[in-house]
Amino acid sequence: PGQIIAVANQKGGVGKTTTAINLGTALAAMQLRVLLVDMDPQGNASTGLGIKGRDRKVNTYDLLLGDAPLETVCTGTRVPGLDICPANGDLSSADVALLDDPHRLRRLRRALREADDRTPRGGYDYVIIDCPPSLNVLTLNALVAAHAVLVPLQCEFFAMEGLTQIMDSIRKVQRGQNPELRVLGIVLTMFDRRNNLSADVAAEVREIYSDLVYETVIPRNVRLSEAPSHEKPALIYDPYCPGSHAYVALAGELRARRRIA
Amino acid sequence: PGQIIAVANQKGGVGKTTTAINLGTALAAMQLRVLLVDMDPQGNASTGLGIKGRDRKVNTYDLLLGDAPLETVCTGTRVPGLDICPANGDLSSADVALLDDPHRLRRLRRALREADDRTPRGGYDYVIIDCPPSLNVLTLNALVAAHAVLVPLQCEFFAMEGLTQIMDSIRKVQRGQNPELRVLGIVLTMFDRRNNLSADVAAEVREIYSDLVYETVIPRNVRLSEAPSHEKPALIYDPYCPGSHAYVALAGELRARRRIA
Ligand SMILES: Nc1ncnc2c1ncn2[C@@H]1O[C@H](COP(=O)(O)OP(=O)(O)OP(=O)(O)O)[C@@H](O)[C@H]1O
Ligand SMILES: Nc1ncnc2c1ncn2[C@@H]1O[C@H](COP(=O)(O)OP(=O)(O)OP(=O)(O)O)[C@@H](O)[C@H]1O
Ligand SMILES: [Mg+2]
Ligand SMILES: [Mg+2]
Repeated sequence: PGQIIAVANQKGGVGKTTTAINLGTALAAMQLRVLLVDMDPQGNASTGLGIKGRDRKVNTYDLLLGDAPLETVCTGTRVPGLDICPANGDLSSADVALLDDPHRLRRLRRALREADDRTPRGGYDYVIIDCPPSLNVLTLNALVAAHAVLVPLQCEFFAMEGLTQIMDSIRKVQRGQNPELRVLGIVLTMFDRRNNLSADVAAEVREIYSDLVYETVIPRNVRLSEAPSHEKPALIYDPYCPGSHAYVALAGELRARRRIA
Repeated sequence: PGQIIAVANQKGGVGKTTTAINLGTALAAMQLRVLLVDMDPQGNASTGLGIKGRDRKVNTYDLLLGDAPLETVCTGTRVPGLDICPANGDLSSADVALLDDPHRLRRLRRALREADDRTPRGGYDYVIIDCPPSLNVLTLNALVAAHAVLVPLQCEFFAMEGLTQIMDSIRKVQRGQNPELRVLGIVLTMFDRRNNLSADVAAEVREIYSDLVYETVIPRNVRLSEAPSHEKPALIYDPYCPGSHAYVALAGELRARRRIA
C-alpha cells in the first residue's frame, strides 16, 4: 500500500481522532487517495465522518478476525477521496477473540498487505489508523502494521509525562515485530495562546525531542470540536477556521518531510 | 470499608484523574479519611500527588496479584488524611497476568474487603478509584469492587456519544458480578462559558439523564491543569481558583446526596 501511518498515544483525549479525521481530509483534498482505519471501539472517527450505526455492521473487527477482506469492510465517506473502515463496540472483543493466536499482533498488517497484493497500484496513497487510548492488542496491531507513527501531544502536563510510555512501546515494536517502523513525528495539539502552560510544555518537548516535533502546531479551536456533531471534518464544516488551516499545514509538512526522509 | 467510588469513563481525557485527585482532597479537607486507588498504568493520579517513581516499587499491580496487602501498598501523600495506592507501567501487565484466573474481576474487591476485615472501623471513609480510559480488566475490577460509580463527562460531542458505552458496561456489572453497584451520578467537566458547545452538551445530557447529573459543574480552568506539574492538587496549589471551588462544591453535593439516597 502507500504509506501506513498509525496515529497513537495511550494518553486519552489528546486529539488522535481529530488529527486522523482532519489530516486524512486535508490529504484527500490534495487529490490523494486516503483510507482511514478506525481501530477504536468508541468509533469516534466513524461518527465524525457521519457513518451511521447500521452502516458499521461489517467493520474493523471483521477485518482483524479475517472474516471479511478490506474491500468489503471499507466504505466511502462524504469526503471525496477518503474511505473508512468503520468501527463500533464489537472491537472491544478483539482482545479475547484473538487470545489463542500467536500472530494476533500481525492481523491488521496481513489484512492491509493482502489487499495491496490484490490491487497494487489501485490502492491508497495513505492509510491512517486511529488508535484507542491504550497500549492493547488494537494499538499494537496498528504499530505492527504501520510504516510510521504520528504522536499527537496535547500541550498539558499529564500528556507530556505519558510521552515516554508511547515511545517505549514504539521501541519494543521496532525491536520485535516491525523493525521498519519509524516515528514520523510529534504534533502539538490544543495549544492555547492564552496560558503559559501550553508554551511551557511546547518548549520542553521541543528541547527533548527537537526535530521530531513538527513545526505545525494545532491551536485549541472550538470549531474542531463542533465539527463532529455535524458529522463533518472541520475542513468541510468551517474551512477557514484556525483549526482547519493548521491541519492543511500539517498535511503539507508531512508531505514535505516525506521527501526529505 | 467506607464508600468505594469508581471514577470511570472509557472516553479519554474527560477529567477522571483530575476529579479523583481533587474530590479526594476536598473530602480529606472535611476531616474524612480518604484512600485513592490509582488503577491506571499511566499513573497520573500518583504523579499529580507527587509520588516519585522510586516510591511506587510496591503498587496497585501487587495488590491485584495478591502479592502485597493494602496496608503495604498504600502510602501517605502531602495531603493530610489522603493516602494513595500508587501505580506505574507494571499495571499494564495485569491483563495477561490474570488471564487464567476465573475470578480475575474480583481481585480488587477481595483486596479491599480483606483489608476492611482486618481494620473494620479504623479504615477509610471513602475509597476513590481512578480508572484508565478503557473497559478492560482494570476498569472492570474497579466496577466490581465499588459501591458506586461517578462518571466525569467532558462537555464535548465525542464524550457525550460515549456515555451509552460506560452506562452499558455498568449495567452488565450490575447484572453480573456486582448487583449492589449504583450510579452515583454524572459530573459535567471542562465546561467553557465562552462557547455554545458546552451549553448544548450540558442541556442534552440533563434532558436524557436528569437527576443523575450533578448540579455542580466543573468549569474549564487552567489552574486545574497547572497543578499536577507542581505535584499538588489544585485545592493546595490554588485554593481560591474556580476549579478548586467547584471540587469543594462537588464534595459537598456528594455528601448531601448520600444522606438522601
Ligand atoms: N485543537 C483542538 N481544539 C479544540 N478542541 C479539540 C481540539 N482537538 C480535539 N478537540 C476536542 O477535544 C476532545 C478530545 O479530542 P479527540 O477525541 O480527538 O482525542 P482522542 O485522543 O482521539 O481521544 P481518545 O483518547 O478518547 O481516543 C474532542 O471532544 C475533540 O473534539
Ligand atoms: N476542568 C478542567 N479545566 C482545565 N483543564 C482540565 C480540567 N480537568 C482536567 N483538565 C486537564 O485536561 C487533561 C485531561 O484531564 P485528565 O487527565 O484528568 O483526564 P482523564 O480522563 O483522567 O484522562 P485519561 O483518559 O488519559 O485517564 C489534563 O491535562 C488535565 O490537567
Ligand atoms: Mg479518539
Ligand atoms: Mg486519567
